[in-house]
Amino acid sequence: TVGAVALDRSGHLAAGTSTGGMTNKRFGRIGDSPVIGAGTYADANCAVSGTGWGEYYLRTVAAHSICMRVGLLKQPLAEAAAQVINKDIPKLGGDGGAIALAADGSMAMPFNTDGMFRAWVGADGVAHVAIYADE
Amino acid sequence: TRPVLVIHGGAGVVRSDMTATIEADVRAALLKAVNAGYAELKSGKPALDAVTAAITVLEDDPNFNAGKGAVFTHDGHNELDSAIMDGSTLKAGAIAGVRTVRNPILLARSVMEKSPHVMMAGRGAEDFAKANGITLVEPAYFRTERRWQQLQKALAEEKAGVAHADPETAKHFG
Repeated sequence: TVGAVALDRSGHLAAGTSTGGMTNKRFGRIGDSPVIGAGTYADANCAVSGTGWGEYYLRTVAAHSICMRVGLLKQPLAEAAAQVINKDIPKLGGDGGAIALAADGSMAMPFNTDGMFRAWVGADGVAHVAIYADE
Repeated sequence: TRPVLVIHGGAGVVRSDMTATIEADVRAALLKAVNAGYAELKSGKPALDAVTAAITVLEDDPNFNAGKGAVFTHDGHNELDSAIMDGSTLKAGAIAGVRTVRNPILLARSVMEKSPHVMMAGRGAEDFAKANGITLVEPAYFRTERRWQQLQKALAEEKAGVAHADPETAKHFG
């Protein structure tokens, strides 16, 4: 699965996700990636793209949950994303990660696997690439 | 506002399975994708353009499970899903289960911008793609030997009753 979240000069956010699904999937199974609110969501406060065990992201409406925590509970983005990806979902048994971006430019990339392929350009305009948790 | 872009290429990373070559290729592709997306933002284009630019690069790269290089279904097909959402308008577009769309993210965006609907699936989504000038390819375009072997391994494990023995072929990772 791949995804992107962006904040433009007008202060607008967007999110996108694209995937080939699971190896060996059957019965027309569809995961969270194309389901708005589960694997992909954006509003005025927050944008999220997820990657992981889709069934758990669907059940928790993960992307929307993160953005509601930011928008309604006024939780800091990193806290909101960590709560959903590293606490709510693992409690249920799912693993994976997400990228999240808030309207103030703050970003979060929580995951609970060995690593997550990720890259970002922050307000400083510098590109970064990372894979493992210790990077 | 100063533009910001974040991308991911999947969380199913298993450190022991990463060779130096794969890791170098993946890092280069991620850098190319984030730079492509950021170039859009830097030139004043909307966040949606940055998202589609970055994801298109990753879909075209066989190292990621999206577009070319997607994993195989049980029946040996590559089936692709995608979604996009504009936070400023709450408009959204999504597609699921397509087999001939080269860049699913562009089709999802087309659904959002050129139809009154949010989600389309299967043959209908492909018909919509064709009608709206989205690039279609033969299903073989998506095939990579690495993903095909992952399916063969998963099928063998399933048959032997040892599914999930190898995290790389674990059924839940995208």
